[in-house]
Amino acid sequence: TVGAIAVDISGHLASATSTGGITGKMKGRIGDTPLLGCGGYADDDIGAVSTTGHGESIMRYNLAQRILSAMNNGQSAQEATKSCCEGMTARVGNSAGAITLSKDGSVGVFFTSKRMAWAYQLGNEIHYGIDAGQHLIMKV
Amino acid sequence: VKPLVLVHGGAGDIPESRVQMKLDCVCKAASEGYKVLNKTGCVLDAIVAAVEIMEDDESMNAGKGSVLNLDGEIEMEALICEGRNLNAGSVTLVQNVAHPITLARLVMEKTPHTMLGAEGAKRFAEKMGIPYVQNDQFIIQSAKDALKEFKEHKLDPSRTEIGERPGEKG
Repeated sequence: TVGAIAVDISGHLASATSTGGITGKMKGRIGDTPLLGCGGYADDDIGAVSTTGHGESIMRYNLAQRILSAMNNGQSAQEATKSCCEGMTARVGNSAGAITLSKDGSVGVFFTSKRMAWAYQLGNEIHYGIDAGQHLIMKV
Repeated sequence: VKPLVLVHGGAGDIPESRVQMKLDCVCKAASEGYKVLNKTGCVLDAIVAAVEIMEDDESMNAGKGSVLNLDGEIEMEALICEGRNLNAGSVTLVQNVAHPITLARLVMEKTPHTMLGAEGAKRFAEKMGIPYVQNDQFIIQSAKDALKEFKEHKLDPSRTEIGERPGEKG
């Protein structure tokens, strides 16, 4: 799965997620990716999210929607992303990850899987990582 | 607000051998998305540009490089959402399309619906003039190997710890 979220200078947000699904799925299986509130969501009043991981678990937990709800209840983008990914894994099992932007451009990145590659550019710097807690910066 | 495009390349038990290619791809996608956002000021253009780069990259489980179902076929899915007016478009069970995210955007912008799947999505893609691509062009060797391993070991699709591609998640 891949995903991208963006915020513009006026605070407008958008989310995109695309996937090939999961190896060995039954023909006709639909995962979380195309479902609103599961594979992603965007609301200018709160933030934008794109998720990845075990689709059936993400669907059952409504991961993207829960992250935005947590932000609406006062958590930062990072706090909400972490608490909801961990919450999903604790409640229904399996792993997931998500990227999140708040309406003011704050970043959230978290995953309960072993790895998740992520990146964003800010000015002439690209911030990126793949392992838990890793945050590398590269000048461009 | 500082304009920003944040991308991910999928969660899972990514083996060491695939780490650098994943990082290269997400950095390239983030950079392209940021460039488009600064040029057009349009968040939709930016995220579509970023995702299309990752859909074209064989190291990612989307577009070219997608994993296979039990029949050895690719079935892709995509979703796009716009925060300004809560518009959204999505596609599922898509084949023969290089960029499912672009098709999802067209569902949002050109139809009264939010989600299209399977044959209907295929017909809509044709109607929109999206080039037809043979499915063979999306299927890569590592996806074939992963399905073979999956079948031989009767793996649970939720398992993540085995091999390179079998653990790749949706």
